[in-house]
Amino acid sequence: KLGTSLREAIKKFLGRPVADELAVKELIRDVQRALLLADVNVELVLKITQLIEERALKEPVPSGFTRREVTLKVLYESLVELLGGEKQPKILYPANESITLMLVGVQGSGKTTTAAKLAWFYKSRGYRPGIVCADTFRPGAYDQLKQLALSVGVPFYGERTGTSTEIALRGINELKKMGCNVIIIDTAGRHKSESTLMEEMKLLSEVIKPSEVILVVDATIGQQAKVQAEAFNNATKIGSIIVTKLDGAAKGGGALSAVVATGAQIKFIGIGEKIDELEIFDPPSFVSRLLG
Amino acid sequence: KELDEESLSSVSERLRLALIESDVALPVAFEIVDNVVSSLKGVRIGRTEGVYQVVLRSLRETLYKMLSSIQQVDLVSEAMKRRKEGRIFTVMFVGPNGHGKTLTVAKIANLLLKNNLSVVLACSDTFRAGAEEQLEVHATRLGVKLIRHRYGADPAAVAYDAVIHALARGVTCVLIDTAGRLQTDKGLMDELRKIARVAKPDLKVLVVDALTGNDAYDMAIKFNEAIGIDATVLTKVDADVKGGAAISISVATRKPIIYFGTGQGYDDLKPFDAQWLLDRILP
Ligand SMILES: Nc1nc2c(ncn2[C@@H]2O[C@H](COP(=O)(O)OP(=O)(O)OP(=O)(O)O)[C@@H](O)[C@H]2O)c(=O)[nH]1
Ligand SMILES: Nc1nc2c(ncn2[C@@H]2O[C@H](COP(=O)(O)OP(=O)(O)OP(=O)(O)O)[C@@H](O)[C@H]2O)c(=O)[nH]1
Ligand SMILES: [Mg+2]
Ligand SMILES: [Mg+2]
Repeated sequence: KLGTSLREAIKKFLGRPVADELAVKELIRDVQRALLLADVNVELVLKITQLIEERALKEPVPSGFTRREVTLKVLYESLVELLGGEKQPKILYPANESITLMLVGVQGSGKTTTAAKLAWFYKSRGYRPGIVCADTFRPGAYDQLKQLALSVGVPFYGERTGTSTEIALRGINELKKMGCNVIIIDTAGRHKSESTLMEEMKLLSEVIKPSEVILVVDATIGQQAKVQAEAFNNATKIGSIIVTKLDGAAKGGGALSAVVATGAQIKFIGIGEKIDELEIFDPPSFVSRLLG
Repeated sequence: KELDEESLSSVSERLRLALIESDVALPVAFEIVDNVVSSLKGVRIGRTEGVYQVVLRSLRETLYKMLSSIQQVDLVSEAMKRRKEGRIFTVMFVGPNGHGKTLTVAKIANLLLKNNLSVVLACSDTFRAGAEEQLEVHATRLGVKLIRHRYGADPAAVAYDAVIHALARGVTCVLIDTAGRLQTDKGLMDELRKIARVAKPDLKVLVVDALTGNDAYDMAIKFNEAIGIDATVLTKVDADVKGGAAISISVATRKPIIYFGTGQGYDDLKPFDAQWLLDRILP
């Protein structure tokens, strides 16, 4: 029963002569299972499927359509809607503006790699990016980011000693002087229970006042995604989300929970370790992958 | 009263969801709860006993039995045994990107050093930016030798070099750090096979982030299929996680979780404790 992918469930559902209430309920069960397998937060799964079930059973069926087609349409649309739907996230900025992007997230989520990917993305679109290493904690963080900046071919600023706030401020100043108009700040990994680190992030954000704080989320994260995202959002308002490691088997349902928890949109996804393996987020394809 | 189908089915739904909320992979949660429930069908319980409490207790007992039936591995005594036999002890660390292998290598090195065992590190991550500099910092802080080649070199050659170094210099423990990889990358899983074939490690340790959801199950299965996993370290349990991934990995590999990573310091390594884990996972 568990091996039934959602696609098979939908095929079975569509194959029925009449999409009676029982068939809708059975489809909802299969949807729940697919979303849970995709790591969407349990509470959110129950909430989403309850809403879909109510809408699907009450929604008027337009002529030429069947209730079963309405149910599937409701399911798909609800998920795409949750992810921002048709609303285009702001990715491209006016060239005369100087913007600062600050990357935050749990240890190992992919911030440093993503910082370099973002630099490459904006460079290939005619911007002048610069990267700042404000991670003063992790061994080799400076070298990692410096090597990446070199491979992208963008200016890098870092200091081997100093506080993250001082380095970030000096870095932004130096890169602006060099003519950079997209300044990307990489920060140390941290999670909600490390209060000193959460405080440091809050202070850093208050001092450098970034144009946007970007939460980087590992696609393999499970039920804790919601709780971690909430904690980050309470410390520093999250402007957007980037989901990494979607080149693996994980469906990234944790990212959906993070979206709902922060109200921020997913702008990019990471699909590999290389500099160019960053894609602009596309809700419909994310949803179809989520549903298996 | 007798435990019947009806009273058991609503309880099993609740417990399955509780396990899933604790990050136990869905198929694992289903299998475990269904087995517990089917073993309780027709069982008579006291009139005042709650069905939920009875099933929960049985679930805990089942999980505890499953975890304790897995043969534990004591890294330190294994190393000491090898030293006594005049042999070296090679441990290879593998796992998904960013889940904590490099820091775990440093923690294990620290533990071995504290037990008066000599250690040499091998940086078999010749791919990722800053990987060698990162491990070099740990080696310097710990006062141990790091064997490294240039970026792009053959990771198996680095591991081999470290083994030769240990044999020549009378160093007991060789800890091999490898590059992160996702289990779906066939080429990288083949690379791992090659490193294992060349280095012939005594222990292959899987390092997985405790924040991982359902993917932990597939990760464990695929890494196990590729090189055979002997033990697992579950990291970042200090991130207020429930730790259900430990159950998924135990079921997939039938090998022990030997340590929990409980922070970013070298001493933040906690030996496996089944009761402690179950206290977190179960309601
Ligand atoms: N396969 C894959 N690997 C990725 C992706 N993004 C990052 N990685 C890898 O994930 C690992 C962790 O990436 P980092 O950039 O070091 O993560 P981080 O968030 O900066 O880590 P900390 O600074 O320690 O918190 C590295 O091995 C990266 O190469 C991705 O989209 N796909
Ligand atoms: N809080 C906490 N952080 C941890 C723990 N273990 C590792 N980390 C952090 O997780 C991040 C990634 O750790 P690494 O050791 O670089 O992970 P890795 O698996 O070697 O990464 P790749 O080589 O890029 O695949 C670092 O910021 C570590 O400090 C832990 O038990 N608790
Ligand atoms: Mg980093
Ligand atoms: Mg590493």
